[in-house]
Amino acid sequence: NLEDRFGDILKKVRGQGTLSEANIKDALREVRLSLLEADVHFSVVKSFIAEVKERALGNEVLASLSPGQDFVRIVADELTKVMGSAAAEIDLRAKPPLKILLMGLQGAGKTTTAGKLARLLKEKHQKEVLLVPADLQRPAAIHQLQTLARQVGVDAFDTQVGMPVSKVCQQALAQVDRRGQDVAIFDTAGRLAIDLELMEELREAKQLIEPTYTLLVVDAMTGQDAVNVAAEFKAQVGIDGVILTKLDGDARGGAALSVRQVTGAPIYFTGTGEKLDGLELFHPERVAQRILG
Amino acid sequence: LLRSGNGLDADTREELEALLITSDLGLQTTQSLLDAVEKNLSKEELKNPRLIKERLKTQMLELIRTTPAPWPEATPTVVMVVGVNGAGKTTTIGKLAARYAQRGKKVLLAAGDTFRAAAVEQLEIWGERAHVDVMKGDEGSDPASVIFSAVEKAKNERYDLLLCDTAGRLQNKVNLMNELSKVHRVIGKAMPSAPHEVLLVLDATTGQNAVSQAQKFSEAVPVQSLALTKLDGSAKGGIILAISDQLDLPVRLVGLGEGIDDLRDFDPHNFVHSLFE
Ligand SMILES: Nc1nc2c(ncn2[C@@H]2O[C@H](COP(=O)(O)OP(=O)(O)OP(=O)(O)O)[C@@H](O)[C@H]2O)c(=O)[nH]1
Ligand SMILES: Nc1nc2c(ncn2[C@@H]2O[C@H](COP(=O)(O)OP(=O)(O)OP(=O)(O)O)[C@@H](O)[C@H]2O)c(=O)[nH]1
Ligand SMILES: [Mg+2]
Ligand SMILES: [Mg+2]
Repeated sequence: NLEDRFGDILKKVRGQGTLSEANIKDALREVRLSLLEADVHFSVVKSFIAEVKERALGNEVLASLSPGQDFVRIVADELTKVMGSAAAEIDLRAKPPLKILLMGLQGAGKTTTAGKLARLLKEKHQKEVLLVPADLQRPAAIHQLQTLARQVGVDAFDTQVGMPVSKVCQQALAQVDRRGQDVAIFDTAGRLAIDLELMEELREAKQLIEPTYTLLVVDAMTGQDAVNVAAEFKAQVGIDGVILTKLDGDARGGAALSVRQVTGAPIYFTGTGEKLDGLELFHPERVAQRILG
Repeated sequence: LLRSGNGLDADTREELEALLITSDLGLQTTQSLLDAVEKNLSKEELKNPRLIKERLKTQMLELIRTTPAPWPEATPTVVMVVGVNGAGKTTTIGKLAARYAQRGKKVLLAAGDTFRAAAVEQLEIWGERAHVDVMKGDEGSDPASVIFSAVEKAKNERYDLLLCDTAGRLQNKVNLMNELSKVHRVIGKAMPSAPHEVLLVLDATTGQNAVSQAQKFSEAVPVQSLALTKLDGSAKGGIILAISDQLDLPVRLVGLGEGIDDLRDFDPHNFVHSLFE
């Protein structure tokens, strides 16, 4: 478990009569090093270390029999606070149609994730799904999602090149109503959080769709910019949840901690492969261990 | 060597650490740059913020001053484009195709991603936009054979430039990295001097994993230069300093948007300047 990961850190504090500023200094530096290497944002690390230090030097560790263990427990506890302690799940009992809007930076994995979600909802939850290609920008994006829809065996809205995004959203919603489908998943174009025009387009789409879940798709290898991306998408559009992709790679995934800290939104799923079965529930403790290295 | 009192004061050091780390230079490269600043400036100079900044910029430029060699002229010059999923390979190839077509070169694109949905269609659209030919194989065919055929065609029909697109892959996937090595070997079989360039595409929003990408891709194929994409975003792309520090790979190209003209040659001075904005 998480506390087993702290072997090295524990050695630095072991055998001390009590936790003092001096003997936890090395251990704190170790934790800071580990989090920064994992791409957790500089300021998220700073406030995390401050929290740990305050608790470690506070009342709960005074005259402890095993101060090293207490230090480790505090770090694990603080990490769990940010990452969450239990897997968060999408509420499938909500009144249909369940509408999911996917957004995020270019190349994060939105289109592939849309296909994976469709497959999960169809195979595991027997839902009727409509995949909506609402990326009118990227070459062959419509074709890409329609191909995935075929592979999964779900319906795809027949988006035409040149249609405005608003029209796609309206007509797709009308189709879901007519056909009585349970779920509609809207795939959007990748966009920079600093692109005002495209963020406005996204806001308009959200207003039209009124999604049950607006999900930010984040690449697990994202660096310090994760904080800017999460903050901007939250401020300009609103985030109901996050999907972290490409966790089958060897990136430590510190972006997850930064995004959690900045948005407080649950991470619902992780992408764990290129194929359509590569989607799992987010396990906070597993990802916390990975971030700590 | 510990010279007491001959370093940056703690607040200044923390401020500079924050600037460099949040630009994705990584802790290791940040610390070695700041240590070098302390070594190279006098005690008095270390109290002057402008001098500290100038020294830091000079050192950064030293790290990234290797300019990549120009592509050798051959018939065709073969460039193999590699990188992780979603980095911007296909788009970068489209931009390069347009650049060289506009210069009157005869360009061929090889649709070497035979796996991902609509990968070939995406490259074909870029081919149309750039007014260049695209060579593709049958659906689901082996990438190595598609690229082999493309090299053959490029030689026989006397193209100036062949750009080979490959499927995205994560560097820890041994079988996919082996596939990449195989594609590289097969290119060499079709034309002994080829590929003349292996270009690794990195997304500027990537964190320290970029170093592992550069390392592992270089183990599979002889990566010669980098293309840094999505630098039009808020990410600073400091990973290239970490990579230069550890692997000495030059940056050739920068992607500044999703349009066909959004490609620039890497300019170290502009890059370092923008880190301090
Ligand atoms: N290994 C791995 N690859 C993934 C995962 N999710 C997506 N990918 C790959 O990442 C690349 C980008 O995925 P897309 O679905 O096209 O990303 P996108 O966000 O829709 O991209 P844009 O529409 O251009 O913004 C593709 O090569 C996908 O196969 C994952 O969890 N693991
Ligand atoms: N803003 C911006 N977006 C870019 C840039 N380069 C590529 N993109 C976008 O990034 C996304 C992924 O680009 P692709 O060219 O499909 O990436 P890829 O490496 O070929 O992806 P896979 O083949 O799936 O591994 C697309 O939405 C591109 O438009 C850039 O320089 N700036
Ligand atoms: Mg997409
Ligand atoms: Mg591609």
